[in-house]
Amino acid sequence: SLQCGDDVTVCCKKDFYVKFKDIQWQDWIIAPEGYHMNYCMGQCPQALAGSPGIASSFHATVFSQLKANGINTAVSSCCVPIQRRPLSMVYFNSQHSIVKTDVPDMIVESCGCT
Amino acid sequence: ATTTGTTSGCASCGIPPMEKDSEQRLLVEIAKQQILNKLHLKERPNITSTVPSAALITALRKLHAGRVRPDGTIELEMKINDTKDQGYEIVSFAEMDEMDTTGAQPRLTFQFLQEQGHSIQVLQSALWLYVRSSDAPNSGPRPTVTAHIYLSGPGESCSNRTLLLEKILDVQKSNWYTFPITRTLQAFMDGGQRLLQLEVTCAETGVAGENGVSQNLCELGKTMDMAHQPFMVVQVRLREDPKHILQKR
Repeated sequence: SLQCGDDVTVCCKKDFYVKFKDIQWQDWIIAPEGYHMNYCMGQCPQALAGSPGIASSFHATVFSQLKANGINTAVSSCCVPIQRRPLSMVYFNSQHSIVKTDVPDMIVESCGCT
Repeated sequence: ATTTGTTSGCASCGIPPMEKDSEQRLLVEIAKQQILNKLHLKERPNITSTVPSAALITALRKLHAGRVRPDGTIELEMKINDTKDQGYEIVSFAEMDEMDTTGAQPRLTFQFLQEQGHSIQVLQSALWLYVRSSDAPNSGPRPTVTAHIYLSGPGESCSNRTLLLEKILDVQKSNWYTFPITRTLQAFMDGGQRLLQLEVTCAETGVAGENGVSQNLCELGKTMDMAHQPFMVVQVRLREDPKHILQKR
């Protein structure tokens, strides 16, 4: 997956890290120190849409078949997360309790065109 | 965006281009909301008095949640749940209230806030108590402590309490001891209550005379070392509340 630079055109992953101290949440979130709230942005031109390996799925296969047979469809292709990982957190959920949990699918690892 | 040939702020959601700062502020608010939603919290908890760091470090070690770096920050141990549904490990520290009846042990009160629309499945739960070694002379028989854990009913009297379990502990050296109370906690959660009150009595036996109770070795009450504050470790899983699903239907 592409890493977004300053000038974004094609589908890529934008890194965005928030330190809990910077948003005054460090008093109730014990760990980690921050959150990689990466997101996907950019265009999915026809050439990239549904390219296998980028966002391979049944939808992409059908889509590339249509494309290969020159059947121009109104379907547009979107830049979406294709790999995500959990966020492990330890936090105070009240005066006297600490909670540890792994929140699934919280961090975008890579992006691709549907 | 492709029709006009110019790149708009957000191709998929059509938000007009923003200047850098307000875009960052918007993203941070979105991230905050996402984290609170995923933790089933309506708003961020308001923490006025935190747990003493010594007790916190003890609990994190028991949670295998990670280690504490020299600068005091915590390095999380990434233990990824294999199941998709979200499990939680909770460490709840006891609030202590001294019993006004003489000789009885302080009562341990644990607070549990339950999320509406979810019922909780208690996978495992245990009470952790720190028991000091006996300072009796080594010549006698191995000192032991008989610990009794009671579920305390409402009100002050000792009469309406239910014995949950009894355990004989070898107190050759000070250590943490666990007392499994999974079924009790599941019944408590199913009852939708908020405060779980336990009473603990620890009688050292085998040292002073016949069944003489010589000293209390469980660290409880105001005099204890804060790093040895009793706590409960609970592993739970959220279940969609069957009643709630019916409503949905």
